[in-house]
This record gives sequence, C-alpha cells and structure tokens, in this order.
Amino acid sequence: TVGAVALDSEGRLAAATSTGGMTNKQFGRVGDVPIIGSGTFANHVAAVSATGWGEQIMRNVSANTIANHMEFTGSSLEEAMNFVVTERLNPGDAGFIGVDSLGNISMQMNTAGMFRASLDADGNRTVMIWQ
Amino acid sequence: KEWAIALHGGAGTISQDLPDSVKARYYAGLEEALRVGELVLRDGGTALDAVENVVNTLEDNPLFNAGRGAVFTAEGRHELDAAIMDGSTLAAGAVTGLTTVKNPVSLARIVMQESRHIFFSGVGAEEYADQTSVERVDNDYFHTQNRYEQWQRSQEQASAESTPMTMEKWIEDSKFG
Repeated sequence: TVGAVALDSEGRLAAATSTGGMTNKQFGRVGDVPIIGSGTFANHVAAVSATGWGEQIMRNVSANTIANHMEFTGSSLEEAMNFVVTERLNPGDAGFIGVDSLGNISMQMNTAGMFRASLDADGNRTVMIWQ
Repeated sequence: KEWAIALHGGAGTISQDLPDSVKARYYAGLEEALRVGELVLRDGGTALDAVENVVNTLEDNPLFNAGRGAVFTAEGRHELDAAIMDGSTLAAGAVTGLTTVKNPVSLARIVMQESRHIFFSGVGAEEYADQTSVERVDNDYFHTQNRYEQWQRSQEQASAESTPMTMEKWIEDSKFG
C-alpha cells in the first residue's frame, strides 16, 4: 500500500491511497484503502492515509476517527493518531501518515516498520523505515 | 507552515536485515516520491495534485505494493484499489478491483471530479475507466518476479495446510498492507 497527504499554500488538505491488497487475497476481498473514512480521509482539520491490516483499520474507521478526535476533543494530530494507534488498534495492525491544517505532520505505526517520508516548507525532512 | 507533505509505502514486518543495496533502493524510492510532492507544493500547486502525483510515482515503483509491483491474488492476478479525498470540499473518489488501470488513484480522482458518484467496483470500475482517458495496461504489467515468488511461497504454504480453518488462520497471519 502507498499513500500521501498534503497541505497546500491555500490551506487545502488532501489524502490519497493506492494498493494491490494483501497477498493471496480471496475473490472480491477489499481492504480499507478505498473505504472513505477508513484508509483514506481528509477534511478541514486533517488528511490521513493508512496502511496495514485492512479489516482492523475498517473496524475502527481509523482515518476518520483521527480527524474526529482532533475536532471533538481539541487534541493535536500527534495525540489523535497516537490514540488510534495505541488505544483502538492492536500491536502489529497498522500505520498512518497525517497532516493537519497548520502543516503539522505525524507518522505513527504499531508495526515493526513503515516506509515513510515527509517534508514541509520550513525544510523539515524525514525519510525512515523503522522506528 | 505554508505547505507540508507526508507519504508512506506500506507498513508491516520489514526485516532490519535487508541488504544495504535493497535499503538504498527503498530510500531512493521514498526520496523520489517526496521530491515529486515538493515540486508541486513549492510552486504553489494544489494538495490534490501533490498527493496524486506522489502516489502515481509510488504506483510506478515496483518496490511498493500498488500499481506495478502489486501482490498477487489467490487466483494469481492483480486487483487494485485506490481512493482520494479533497478536504476542502469533502469530495471523494474510490475504485476497487481494477485489473487494467495503470494508475488507480488517477481514476479515483476522475470519479471524484467528473462523476456524480464516489465509489466504483470491479467490472463497473473498468467500464467507467473505458469512458475516460486513463492509461490502460494488461494485467501482466503489474507482475514482478519478487511478488510472483512471494505468491508461489504462499500457495505452497496454503496447499500444505489440511483444513479450511487452518488455511484461513495462515492467511490472517500474513495480512499486511
């Protein structure tokens, strides 16, 4: 699975995700990626893309839950993503990338690794695979 | 911040014993995609253009499980899913079960911007693609030797199991994005 989230200079947020699914998947099996709100979500608060065990991500409506947690509790993107990663999902389930309306970036997972990278206008750059 | 972008290429069990040459290829793939997004946003482009172009770059990179390099289904084919969402309007587009669209996320964006709908699946998604100018490929285009060998190992393991229950368990143990 691959994904991207962005904030542009006009303050607009967007999210996109694409996948081949899981190896050996059965006929017609669909994971979280194309389910708006589960694997892919963006609103005026945050943009989020997920990767991992699709069924678990769907059960927790994960990407939308991160944005809602921010909107309804006033938490930061980092805190909201941490809530989903540690309190809603189980270890080994998933990883997320997100950006909020202020350009704050968070990339968290409870798996052994996640291929990820980020950059902002201030030049803050991250390219990582493991913790 | 004026603009910001983040991307991922999948999560799961990634061995830290990867050869340095392989690690370097993954880092280069991530850097390349990040550069694509940077160029869009630095020049005042839209967040939508940035995420589509970045995902296109990752879809075209055979290292990642999307587009070329996608994993094999139980039937030995490739079925691709994608979605895109515009946070400024809550517009969204999604497609699932694609077999001949080179860059699924671009079709998802066309669904979002040019149709009255949000989600097309399987045969319907392919028919919708017929009405657009998205690039089409044979299903074999998505084939890579690495994924093929991974699939063969999976098939061998699955056939070695004796009951449907244990086969399902094995599949559950290997679900990673």
